[in-house]
Amino acid sequence: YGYTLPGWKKHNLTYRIVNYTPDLARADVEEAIRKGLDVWSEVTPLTFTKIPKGTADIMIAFRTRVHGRCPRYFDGPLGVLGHAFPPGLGLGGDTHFDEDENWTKDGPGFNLFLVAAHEFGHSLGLSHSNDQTALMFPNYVSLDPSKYPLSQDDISGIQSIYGGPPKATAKPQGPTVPHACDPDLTFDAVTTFRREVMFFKGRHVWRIYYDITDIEFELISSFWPSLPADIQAAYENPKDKILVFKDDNFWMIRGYAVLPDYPKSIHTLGFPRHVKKIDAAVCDHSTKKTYFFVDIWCWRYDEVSQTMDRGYPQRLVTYFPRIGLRVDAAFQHKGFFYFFRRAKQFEYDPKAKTITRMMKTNTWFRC
Amino acid sequence: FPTDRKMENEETMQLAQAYLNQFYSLEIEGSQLVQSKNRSLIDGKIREMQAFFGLAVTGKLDSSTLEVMKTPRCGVPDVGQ
Repeated sequence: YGYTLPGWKKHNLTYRIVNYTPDLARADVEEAIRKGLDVWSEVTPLTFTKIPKGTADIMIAFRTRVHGRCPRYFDGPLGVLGHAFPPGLGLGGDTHFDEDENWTKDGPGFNLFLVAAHEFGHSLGLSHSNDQTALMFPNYVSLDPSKYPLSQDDISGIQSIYGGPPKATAKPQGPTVPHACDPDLTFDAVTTFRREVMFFKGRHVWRIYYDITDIEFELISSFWPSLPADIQAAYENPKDKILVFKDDNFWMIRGYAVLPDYPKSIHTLGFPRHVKKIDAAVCDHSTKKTYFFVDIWCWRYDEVSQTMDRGYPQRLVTYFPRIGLRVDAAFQHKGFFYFFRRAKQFEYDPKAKTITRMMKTNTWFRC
Repeated sequence: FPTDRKMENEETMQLAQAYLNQFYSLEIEGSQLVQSKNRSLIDGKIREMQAFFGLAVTGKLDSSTLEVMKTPRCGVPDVGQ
C-alpha cells in the first residue's frame, strides 16, 4: 500500500447519501454503500451509521463535471469514475461518484459497490496501492462483486492507521457471532413478522417460522441494508409493518423494504424529549395497544388513534407484576406476551396478568 | 500522411500531459510542452507512472502505457494528495 494519511480521531463515523443515481434503485444504492463501508468496518474498529440529514463525516453524492466547491472535477463517461478526500472536516472524508457513468449492481457498467469500497478507502486515509490485486489499485478492475474485495495489502494498509477490529470481533466464530444455544443468550429485540418471529442480536437476526422447524441466521444488513446494527426494540404493528428502534430514531419496514423518509424521531410518536431510547416494544393485536418499555417505565400507544394513551408512563413492575424492573425485548404470540430480561424469558398472560411460564431465552431455537 | 501522424502525436501528448497533471502532479500547461526542460520533466513523470503500474520503465508513451492511461480509474492522484 502507498503512504497513509492521518486517520479519523474517532471510530464511530457517520455517513449520509446526499443524492441517488437514477441508474439504480434507491435500495441498491444504499446496499452498495453499506457493503462498501462494511468491507472496512470488518477489519478495523470503525463503525458507520447512516444519517438522513445534516452533516455527516462522510458525505456521499453523485456529481458531474465541475461540481460545487470541490477542487476536483469529472470528465463525462469513462475516464475518472469517482474521487474522495482523506479524513478531516468539511470536504474531508467526502466521496463523489461521476453521475455520467453507468452505475450497476451487477452486469455491464461500473459496479457501484466496488468503486464505493475503493473510494471509502480514501475517505479513511488510504492512498493508492501499486499492488494490482489490491482494492486500492487506482484502475477499475471488474471483480466478481461476490468475491471478497480486500487484498492483504489493503488490510495491512488500513490496519496501519486504525489497528484491527476489537478483540471480541477478531475471531470469525467468536462471541460477536452469537450462538443460538448459548445458555446466557440475550436479545436486543424480538418481533413477529407475519408468520415468523425475528430475534435481533448485534448485526445478526434469527428467523423462525411457527410451522417449520429450521431456523435462519442472517446479517440484518442482508435484508435491510439501511438498518443499523445493535437495534434496541422492534414490534409488528396491526398494519403489517415492523417498527425498529435505535437511540432516538425509528425505521418503518414493510416486507423487505425500509420505507422512504425514515428514520424518524421517536418523539413524533408522542414521547417527551427526555426519552432518548426505547428498550423494548410489543403490540397487543387484540386491543391494538402497543407497550413501549423505557427503562423502568411502560408507555402505552393506541395504534388506532396513533396517539400515546393518557395515564402513562406507569412503572413496569406495577403494570406487569413479577417480570422485573426492566425488559430487553418482548413479542406477542398466540395471545401471550413473551418478555426477555437478560438470560430469562417469561411467558405472560395479559388477561390474567400472571406469568404462566419461565424459561431460558433460546427455547424457540429447539436447542 | 505526416500531418495525421503529427496530430495523432499531439493528441497522445495532450492525453498524457492531462493524465500526468491530474495524477502525478506534473503541473505543466499545454503551451509549455515544447520546452526541452519540460520534456525531461514529462519523461520523468512517465517513468514514475510506469513504475507505479509495473510497466516497462521507458519514459516513452508506448502502447501499454497509453492503454493504462485510458483505463477508467479513480480521480485521486497516485502521488502527493
